[in-house]
Amino acid sequence: MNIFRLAGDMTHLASVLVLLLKIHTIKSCAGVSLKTQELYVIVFATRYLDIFTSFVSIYNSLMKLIFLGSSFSIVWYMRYHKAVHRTYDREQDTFRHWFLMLPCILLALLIHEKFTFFEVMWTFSLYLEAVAILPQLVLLQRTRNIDNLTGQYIFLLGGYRGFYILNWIYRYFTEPHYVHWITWISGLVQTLLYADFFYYYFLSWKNNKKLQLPA
Amino acid sequence: SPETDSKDEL
Repeated sequence: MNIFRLAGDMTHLASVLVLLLKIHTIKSCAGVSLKTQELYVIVFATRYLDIFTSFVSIYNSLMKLIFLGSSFSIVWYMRYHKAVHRTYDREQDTFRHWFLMLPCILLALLIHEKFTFFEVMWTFSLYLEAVAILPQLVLLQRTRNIDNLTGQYIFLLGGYRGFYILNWIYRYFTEPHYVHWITWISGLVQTLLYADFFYYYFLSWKNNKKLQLPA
Repeated sequence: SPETDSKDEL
């Protein structure tokens, strides 16, 4: 464990807590894409298949349970909790996210480190996580005005993979033969997808204006 | 082994 990875995990934890806080306290999921949340459930479900078979550390297992539990409960709230479901703008959240999964599963079947069920599922979850934010960014473009909590959620979610990139660089230089191109490239693509969001988020913060993405 | 170190991340 290094400071970059810890910062990344804490930033990721903060993003799901911000979203749960928003949904649980103000009973609203306005501006939040259910499609992205459903993709994250699949990302964690396929990423943590080995949660019961391979033990790395208490921290590792605890965080896996937190990410699995929070992503499932967010989807449950947005789908089945009456008050929250009412605030979900279904007309705008129309990204065909199942079509995102197909190329990811095909790519995982083609490019992986080892051709085993666990490894292919794990690789699939990496590719899917890289693009899981797309429905949320598309929804953001459509809904124009973004409330602070949703903006913070996306900012933290984008930031965590940025910290992971620093973690990979650190581990590359400190651990011999620590090389994982698949992880690095999908993590880089994932962070780059947030680039324009980060730019407008920074502008809105600098000019102290409401965050608005150009149509 | 390379197996474990890549899976020690979340």
